[in-house]
Amino acid sequence: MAKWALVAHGGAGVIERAHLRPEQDAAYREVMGRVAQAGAAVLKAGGAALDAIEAAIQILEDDPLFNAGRGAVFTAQGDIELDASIMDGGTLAAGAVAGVTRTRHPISAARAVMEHSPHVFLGGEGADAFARSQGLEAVEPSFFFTERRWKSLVRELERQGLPIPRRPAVAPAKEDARTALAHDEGKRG
Amino acid sequence: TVGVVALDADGVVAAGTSTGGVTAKRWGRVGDSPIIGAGTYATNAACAVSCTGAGEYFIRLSVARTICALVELKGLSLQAAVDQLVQRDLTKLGGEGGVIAVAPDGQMAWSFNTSGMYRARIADGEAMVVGIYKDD
Repeated sequence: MAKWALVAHGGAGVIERAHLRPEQDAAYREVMGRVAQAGAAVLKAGGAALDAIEAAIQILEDDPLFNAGRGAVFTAQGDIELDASIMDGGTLAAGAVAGVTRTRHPISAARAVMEHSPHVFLGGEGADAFARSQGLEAVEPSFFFTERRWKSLVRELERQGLPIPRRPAVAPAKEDARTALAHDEGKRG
Repeated sequence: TVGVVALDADGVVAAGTSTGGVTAKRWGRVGDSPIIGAGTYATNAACAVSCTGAGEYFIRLSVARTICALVELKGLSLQAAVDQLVQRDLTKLGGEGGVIAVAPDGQMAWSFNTSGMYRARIADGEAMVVGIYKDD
């Protein structure tokens, strides 16, 4: 029996070989492997499952290839609203946040709710404020912006016949190379 | 959506999920990811689960908690439980997505009814596996 184990996902959807260029395929595999290795390093050293999860998810939240943290999708209003949750199977302790817009790592906010509040689920500005009160890193909403997600929003709103919000004024003018690699692959979640 | 489940050397399992939701969401829509029991659940009595997909379906099926219940109360293997929820129940309801899971005895599982899911798993004494497509 394995002493420790870890499984990670980066989203599911319409993802077919014909849709990903070789460099896109390689980029996703590289990150998923790095995420697994980062979590495994924590577990190999005797660390807690919660620590492995937080370390691994922070990598995914910082990587613009994935719909979480930086690189997340936009709402119809042109904002980015992030949700996260975490649960400890040993104690049934749990924490969650929804609709945060200024907390760099929502998974850490969820863990802070679990460990440092009497609550399970905080939402919106209150969740961001709680995260700040716990010393978690706060960022401007523009930190999460990526050009490909903005383009996806514009396409979706045009399809639905809804108004296009003003592009965020502080959005980066140019796409970075890694984000430009990725296309909108029709992920579900 | 992204998620990770883990079993540590003390035999404790845990689960975490993080997401930006769906493109062009309105009205303060919240999916399953932050909802304990729907997108995320963990109990040492069964397993730890993280979900990704069309959140409204995962909420209605309480997917993460139900997988744990199937393992704990019905005695299903972890793979059988995740397949029942994803390949049977979720698909029957018209929902799309996938789940990952790990159990205190070291079982690991994933299941998805979409054409792909970015995924990886690794365990003590086992080589890392990374996949994207259904046939990976």
